[in-house]
Amino acid sequence: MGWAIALHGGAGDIPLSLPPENRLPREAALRHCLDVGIAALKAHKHPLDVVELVVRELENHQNFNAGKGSVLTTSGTVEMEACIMDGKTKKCGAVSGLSTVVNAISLARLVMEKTPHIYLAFDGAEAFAREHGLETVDPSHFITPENIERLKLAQEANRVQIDYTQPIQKEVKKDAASADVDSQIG
Amino acid sequence: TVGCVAVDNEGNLATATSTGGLVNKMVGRIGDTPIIGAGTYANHLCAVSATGRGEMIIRGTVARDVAAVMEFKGLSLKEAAAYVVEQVPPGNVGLVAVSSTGEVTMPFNTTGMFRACATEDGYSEIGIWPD
Repeated sequence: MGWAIALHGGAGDIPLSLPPENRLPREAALRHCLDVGIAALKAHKHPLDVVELVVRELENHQNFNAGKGSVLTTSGTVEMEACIMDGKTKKCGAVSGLSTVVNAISLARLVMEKTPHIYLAFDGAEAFAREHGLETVDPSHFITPENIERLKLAQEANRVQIDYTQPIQKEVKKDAASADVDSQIG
Repeated sequence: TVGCVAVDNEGNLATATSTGGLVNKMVGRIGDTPIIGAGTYANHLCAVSATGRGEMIIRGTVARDVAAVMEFKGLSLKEAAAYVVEQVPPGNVGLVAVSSTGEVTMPFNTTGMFRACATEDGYSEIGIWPD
């Protein structure tokens, strides 16, 4: 038995033709975050500290959908969520509806450690973050030009999208539907 | 979504997940990430962090199911995670998981998943699409 770590930066319809300018920064970020986690485990930090540390790094990277770089709601706002859990004790903490907290995962850990509850959301979670001095910023900090464009395309196509899914324009959807019909005809 | 799972030399396990949710989601929508047992779960056997379409992950209680299949069917982490991911309609889920014995797995049924892992014996992997 030895230590082990795994991390992800989201799943979805990631095109095989993903341009290097989009792929390389994400691969570099994954490598960096993995190195951070490995170093922490080698330093005998508790896995709870390790996963919080690594997720904070991922949240701070604007190419991933969490923290800075979070995708936008129908209203063009961010509503971030996070959760943390310890295996042996099953202690856990979760937060939702955050718009100003820089690292949602650290707030989730505070919920786990400083409240009798498991889950805080929206105004209550924001107030709890301020009470405990967590770093907060203007919501605009999290919004990137790329995500404004993604929202625009998603709204034009009238759909919601998971991470990295390529937007489908209305005309393309129509073509795809036609293709399905053709396929069924055989 | 981003997430991380880890186990130390003593078998202590932990998981963490963080997300902005779905593009164009309704205001007030809650996804799988903060729902214990859906997108995030850890017990004495394994730690799991999921990503994908939250509504499908909640319906599948994906993270908890991996632990339950290990506990009640006696499968390995790799087998349990593959089984659970297979139960979710294609294109909807990916996860990373580690077991208390240092096993690692990163299955997904989407086109790709940004992922990385390492173990004490020197194994390391960074990937996006299936091998």
